[in-house]
Amino acid sequence: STVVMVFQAPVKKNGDSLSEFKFSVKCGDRIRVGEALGRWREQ
Amino acid sequence: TSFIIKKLQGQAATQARASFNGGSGSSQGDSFLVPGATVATLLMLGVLHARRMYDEKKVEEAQEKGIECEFQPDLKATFLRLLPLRSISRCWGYLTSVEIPVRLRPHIYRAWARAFHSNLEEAALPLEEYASLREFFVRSLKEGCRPVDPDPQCLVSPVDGTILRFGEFKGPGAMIEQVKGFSYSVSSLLGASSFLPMVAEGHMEEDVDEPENISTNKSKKSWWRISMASPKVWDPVSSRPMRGLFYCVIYLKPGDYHRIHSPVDWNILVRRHFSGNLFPVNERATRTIRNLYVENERVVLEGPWREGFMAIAAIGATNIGSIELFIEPEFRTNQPRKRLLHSKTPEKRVYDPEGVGMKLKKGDEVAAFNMG
Repeated sequence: STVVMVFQAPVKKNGDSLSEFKFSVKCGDRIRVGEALGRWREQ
Repeated sequence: TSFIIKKLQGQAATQARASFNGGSGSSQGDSFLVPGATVATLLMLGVLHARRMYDEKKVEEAQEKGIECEFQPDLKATFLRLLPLRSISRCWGYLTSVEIPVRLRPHIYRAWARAFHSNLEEAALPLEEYASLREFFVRSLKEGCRPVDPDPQCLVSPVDGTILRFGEFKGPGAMIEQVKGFSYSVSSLLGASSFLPMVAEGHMEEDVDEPENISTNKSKKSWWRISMASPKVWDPVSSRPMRGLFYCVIYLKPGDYHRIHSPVDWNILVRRHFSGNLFPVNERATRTIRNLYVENERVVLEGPWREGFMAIAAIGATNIGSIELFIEPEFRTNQPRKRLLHSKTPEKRVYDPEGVGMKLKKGDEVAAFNMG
C-alpha cells in the first residue's frame, strides 16, 4: 500500500522572511511514524 | 529441481529394468508421464522465478548506479487488467480472517515476520492474542515505539515505509511522477472537488476562496473560508510567508506497521472514497501500470492545518485492499460492487461540525490498512 501526502507549507518570500519548509529525507530512505519528514524555520 | 530430476530418473531406470524383465510396459509408461509433468511444471516455475529474480537484480543494480527506471508498460500489466483483482483481494481477506489455533499462532506470525522482516518485539500484545493473520497485520505497537518529533515546526511521517518521491509543485498543473517517464495529476488523485490550492500563494484566503477546480457555490466557499479562519490565516498583515505546495509518496511493504497517524495538528473536514481497482503497488507495478495510484481504490482525507492545506491519500493494493478509519468506524472499502460499471465519482463525507471537522493532534491514530 501507499500513502501520498499533499500539503501547504511556508516558502521563502522575496527574501525578507526566513521561513522556508525543507524536506529532511531522501528518496529510498526508510522512515517511521513520528519521524520528521521536513521542517521550516521562522527567524 | 535437479534433486527431483535425479530422483525421478533413478525411479524411471528401475521401472525400465522392471518392465524389461516382463513388467507391464503400459502402466509403467503412464506412471513415468506423471513425474514428467511434475518435473516440467517445477522446471517452468523455477525458470519464471529465476527470471523474476534476474529482473529484480537488474533493477537494483540500475538504482544503485543512480539510473532511474523508465516507465515501460508490458503484457503482464495488460493481463492484470483482465483479472477480478477486487474479488481476489476479498478472498485473500476471508482467508486471512480464519481463526488460527492458539498453539500455531506464534509459529505462523514468526514465519510471516521472517518472510517480510517485521519486528515482533514491538507488537503491543503477545502473539497468542492475535486470533487471525488479519488481526496480527493491523496490530498496534507498544507504547513509546514511535515517539513523535517534538519540534513544533516540523511535519512528521504518518506511516512506516520507504520514501518513494517528494518535492514541491512549482507553476501550474500539479503533477507527481509515478516513475520516470510517467506522471499523474494531484487533482485526479484527490478528486475534482478537492480544495487543493493550485498555486503557491501569499495569502490562504485568496486561494481558498477561488480554488480553480471547485464549484463556486457560496455556501461551500463560506464554510471552507470559516474553517480556514484561524488567526494565522486572517492575519491582515502580509508579513506571513508565502506558502508552497508540497507532496510526499511513501510505500509500505507487507511487513511494515500499517497504521496511519496524523502528520500535524489539523482538522479533517472531508473524506472522499474512490472505489477503483486493486492493482499491486510494488516497485514493478509502478513501472508498468499506467495511472496506478489514480486507478486504485483509495481514501482521501482533507482539511486545514496551521500552515494551510493538508491532504492524505491512503491507496490500497491487491493484498491490502481494506482501509479502515478510526475516525469513522462504520466505514468500509473493497466492498462488492452493486453495478458492473462503477462510477468514477468518489463517495464523500463531510465531518461534523461542518466547517470545523475532526480535530486531530500530531501523532494521533487516524486509519489503518488491512488485508482483503
